[in-house]
Amino acid sequence: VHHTHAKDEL
Amino acid sequence: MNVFRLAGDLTHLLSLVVLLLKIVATKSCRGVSAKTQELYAIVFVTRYLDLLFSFVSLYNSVMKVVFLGSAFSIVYFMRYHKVVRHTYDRELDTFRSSFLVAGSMVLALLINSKYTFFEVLWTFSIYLEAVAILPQLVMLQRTGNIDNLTGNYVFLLGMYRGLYILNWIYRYSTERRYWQMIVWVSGIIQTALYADFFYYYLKCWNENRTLVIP
Repeated sequence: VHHTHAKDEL
Repeated sequence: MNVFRLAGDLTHLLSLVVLLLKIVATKSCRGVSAKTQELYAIVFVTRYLDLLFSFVSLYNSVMKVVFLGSAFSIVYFMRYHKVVRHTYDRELDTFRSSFLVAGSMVLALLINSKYTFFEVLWTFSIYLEAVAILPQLVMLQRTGNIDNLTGNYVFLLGMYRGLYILNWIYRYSTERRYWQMIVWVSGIIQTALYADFFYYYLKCWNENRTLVIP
């Protein structure tokens, strides 16, 4: 299962 | 953090330094699209709202503040500075950027990974960033001879997007559970928009002449 998005990028 | 991501962020930072340098040193924003700069300001505000409630790293937070600050500084210079604002080529900057904002908002409401206020705004910022360069690219075509700093600014922005794609490939192949389809598709479209510009930039650079986009 994947995370949707980590939001650790700019 | 990997080398592609770091290089991408630093290239992004450098592009903003180059643009601010052009504006401050030459007291001119000739050839620069205020519409693109305003779109970037909207992108950064809607994406970095998470500064208020989520912390990833000091690096991330500092970069977010720097990107926000530089975007608003550029818009300030172009719209309000007593000398610089007179150098803005209003008649060459005619792209209807409100369509880009509206289209990105509709798409964000339709395609997002969670239907919440902050998630939709974040998704909107991803879609809007993908197309925010369009007014600038159209303006370059109309400008004729493009000065070095403006050409380098757009080139560095395109490089930054290309490096982010390498970062995603690297992360996908090294991290488990790393998946962000909305960001990837938008990012690939965004990078593709630079293809034409890159072609002429490298061609003119190779022939050692002033950049002109036919």
